[in-house]
Amino acid sequence: MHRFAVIGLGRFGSRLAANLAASGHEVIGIDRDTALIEELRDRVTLAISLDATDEQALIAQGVDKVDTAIVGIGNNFEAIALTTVVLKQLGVPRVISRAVTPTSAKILAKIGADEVVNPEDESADRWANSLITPQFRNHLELDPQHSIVEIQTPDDWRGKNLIELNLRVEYNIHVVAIKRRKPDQPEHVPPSVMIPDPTSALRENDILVLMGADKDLAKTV
Amino acid sequence: MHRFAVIGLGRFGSRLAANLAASGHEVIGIDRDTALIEELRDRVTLAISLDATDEQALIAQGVDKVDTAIVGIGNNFEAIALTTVVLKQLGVPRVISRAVTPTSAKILAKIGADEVVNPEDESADRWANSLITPQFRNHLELDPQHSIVEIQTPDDWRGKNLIELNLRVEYNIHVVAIKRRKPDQPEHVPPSVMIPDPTSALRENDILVLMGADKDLAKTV
Ligand SMILES: Nc1ncnc2c1ncn2[C@@H]1O[C@H](COP(=O)(O)OP(=O)(O)OP(=O)(O)O)[C@@H](O)[C@H]1O
Ligand SMILES: Nc1ncnc2c1ncn2[C@@H]1O[C@H](COP(=O)(O)OP(=O)(O)OP(=O)(O)O)[C@@H](O)[C@H]1O
Repeated sequence: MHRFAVIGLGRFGSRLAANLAASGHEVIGIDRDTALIEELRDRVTLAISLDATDEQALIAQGVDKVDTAIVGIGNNFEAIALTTVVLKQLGVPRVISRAVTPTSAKILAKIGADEVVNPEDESADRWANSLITPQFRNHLELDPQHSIVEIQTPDDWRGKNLIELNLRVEYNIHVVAIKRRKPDQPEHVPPSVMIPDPTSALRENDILVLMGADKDLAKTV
Repeated sequence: MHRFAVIGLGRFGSRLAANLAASGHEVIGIDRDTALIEELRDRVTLAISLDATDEQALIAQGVDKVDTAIVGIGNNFEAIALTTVVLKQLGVPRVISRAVTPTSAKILAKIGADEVVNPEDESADRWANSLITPQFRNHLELDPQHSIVEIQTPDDWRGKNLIELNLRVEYNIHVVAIKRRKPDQPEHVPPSVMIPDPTSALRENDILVLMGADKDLAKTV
């Protein structure tokens, strides 16, 4: 069972703290804003109002004993940086600190952050990818040049089966799974995930889970 | 070629606008803060300082002609809501609006938003998952009960091949790919993605890309 501290309970920090606690882990939530502490009190193990840059206050609350600390302060780089340094000095094994710019990310890494998190940029990157390639309904990056993606069955693949389509030779891609609706399945139930049967003809609403090089996957849309 | 408008150029909006423009799409960036407009001017097609709730100003700048508008304003629900209504009235086909809470998400959907985005919550959810199950180094959700995940080769699987491990029968999971380092590959180069050879023994540093039901995948760690 892992012990966490989340310091800075804005939108990112409070959501993270509540999620971690909801999955059964011990979570200390820290913020100098007492209203936020009251709001989060029932959803974490311990919620304390204090200034995160106050080393003695952190020790008094056992923050030095956690396994992982996440600094979710947003608008005050000095506070993020100082809190990061203090946490590492207190011996916290893993400190994840919020970086709002690439420069602050570099600085935080240099002063001890084990990882950096930038919630707005990470979300913007994902949304940009889904807007740039809307045909990829889902995406896992295997490496910078290979992915697993989900696509709707292209019109000219409908009615053909995987043996006829010969995707490995034609496109150098693999069909990892097919999501197909069963005949009388209600709309709100997600389609069933199936291992592809190479002899079964693809249907209009099938969702294909494909794996391959990004340049090859791009040719399917 | 898709035409976008990004309204509200804070951390999320400016990153999204710059990413979309960098991939070759036409992007109109809008914010009432002239300093932000200056900062983004070279990285988007058109950057305009105006108040997004001003319908006439939006029409004058051609915002009514875009395919997709993203409202990235954060701290002012009234402005997000009003801008959303105005954009739909102007006939913008797809409007993605920022919701900071579940309640605002419901309201925005009711008043016309085609989708909602909540950058801090989306990022917090991803980070929580990776902190709760650190053994899953990557994750794609196929549906609420099935996933594709990456794991380090478990110790007791090392030296065995996939035929011996018989994962389909033992765990009801499939190995979709294996990431393996080549003997003299430098550290900074990612391991190569390979289709699994069922007769090849798994090695200590192999990363296995597995697919199955979440409850079955959980048994591998
Ligand atoms: N020195 C500090 N000690 C404790 N808490 C702090 C300190 N400085 C800032 N905080 C808290 O960190 C929280 C998040 O920081 P802030 O609101 O500046 O960033 P934000 O980018 O708006 O956050 P979010 O995007 O997650 O809502 C706030 O609730 C604030 O009270
Ligand atoms: N009516 C409006 N018209 C145009 N721009 C607006 C309007 N209201 C707010 N904005 C702009 O939206 C941008 C983002 O909003 P805000 O800073 O309130 O949210 P935030 O949550 O801090 O954003 P982020 O997390 O993306 O940095 C700001 O740059 C602000 O100037």
